[in-house]
Amino acid sequence: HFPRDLKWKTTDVTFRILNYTPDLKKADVDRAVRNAFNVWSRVTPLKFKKLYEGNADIMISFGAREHGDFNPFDGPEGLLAHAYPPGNGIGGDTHFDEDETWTKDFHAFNLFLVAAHEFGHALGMAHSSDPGSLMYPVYTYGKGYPLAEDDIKGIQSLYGENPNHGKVNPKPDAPSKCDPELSFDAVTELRGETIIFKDRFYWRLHAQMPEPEQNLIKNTWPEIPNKVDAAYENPEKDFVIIFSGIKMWALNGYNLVDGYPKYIHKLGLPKTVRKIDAAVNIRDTGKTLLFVDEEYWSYDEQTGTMDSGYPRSIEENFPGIGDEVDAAAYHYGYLYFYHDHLQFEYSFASRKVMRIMRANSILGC
Amino acid sequence: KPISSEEKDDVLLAERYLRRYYGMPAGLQGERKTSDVMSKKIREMQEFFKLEVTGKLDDDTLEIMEMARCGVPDVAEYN
Repeated sequence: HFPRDLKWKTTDVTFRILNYTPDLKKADVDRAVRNAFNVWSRVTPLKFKKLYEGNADIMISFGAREHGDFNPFDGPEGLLAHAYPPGNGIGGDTHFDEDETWTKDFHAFNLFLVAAHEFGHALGMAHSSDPGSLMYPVYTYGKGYPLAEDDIKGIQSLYGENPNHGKVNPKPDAPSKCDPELSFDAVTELRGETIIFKDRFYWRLHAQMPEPEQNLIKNTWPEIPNKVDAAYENPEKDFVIIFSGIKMWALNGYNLVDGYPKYIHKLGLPKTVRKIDAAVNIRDTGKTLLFVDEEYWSYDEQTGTMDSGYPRSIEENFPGIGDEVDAAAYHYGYLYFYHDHLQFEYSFASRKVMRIMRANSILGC
Repeated sequence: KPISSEEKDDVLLAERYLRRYYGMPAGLQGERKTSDVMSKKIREMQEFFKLEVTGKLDDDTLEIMEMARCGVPDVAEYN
């Protein structure tokens, strides 16, 4: 919140659109603004009434550079919009940078998302440091209801809950790296870094960074779905394959490779496989193991074909790790299997589990 | 050693960013003091964005500074 928890004294808040951007039809702007207010009214007792003349609590306008509040915009990109916390006069007013291109889709910049963020300020919310929240200061495009738990907790502590609305389905908070119950979706190496996928986020571990860095997947790779099932690196060919459902994407460094997504069945998996749980490349053999439910396949990176004699049982061939895995990695002769909150260090040579650790010990917890 | 023009641009970008969002005072304050203040403000920014807190303009810090964002300061007092 802003200092002193500034908020509107009444639950009936008025707004007025003073001018329109030429980038969109008037009706699209009206819809984006109304939907952005609805984001907040769904979870609070607040009601937003549109005025067509006179002074409203939240005055909405589009302007470029210096636009009347001695708080100028900066031309295309950079600054997108700003809003003032609740109060008289300029309080609550929301300004959009007319030098941006406003859209109603994923192209930069989606007016609904920016408006929803700015109205958060106009209602008393300051910036959040949770990269998955709507009130995070950096723009990210995403579909669906945009509020995260953090946003809802914040707005409800100012205004209370909506007595007439059932529970919404907020975006979960960013996972906490030292949560003892933390599990992972996928783990891969990427040119010496380690990338750990969890929900809409990934952690990046770099030898020269003492702390893991957490980012939204969409922030780095907008084309990749929000949920990654498995990933592995082929260091020989210098690519990383990311699996989500029946599709896979390839990265070269942090860049997506053209020609993807491809179907996972191109690898030779049967059509009955709809999702890969974990994938790992064994550097010494050039084979990539693909784990699906209680079984795994072996893919030969050299020939680009599935090895015969598969699928095999995980439980029988990797005794001690259980029958399913969430993620897998390979370092210096050891396979690291992640399942729920546990991590199994498995010796490839002696075919047994050497250590069992918490999954998040890799994150320094 | 003189800094390259690219590094100079980075410093200008950072100064503008920190002035706008982290309340870094504008104007000349003597070379040493300016860089102390800037380092403190970079630390604040890095802490907010959960970056490695170095007080230096590294690549990750500059990358965040270059991203499109909301114009409301992250740490300003509102009166």
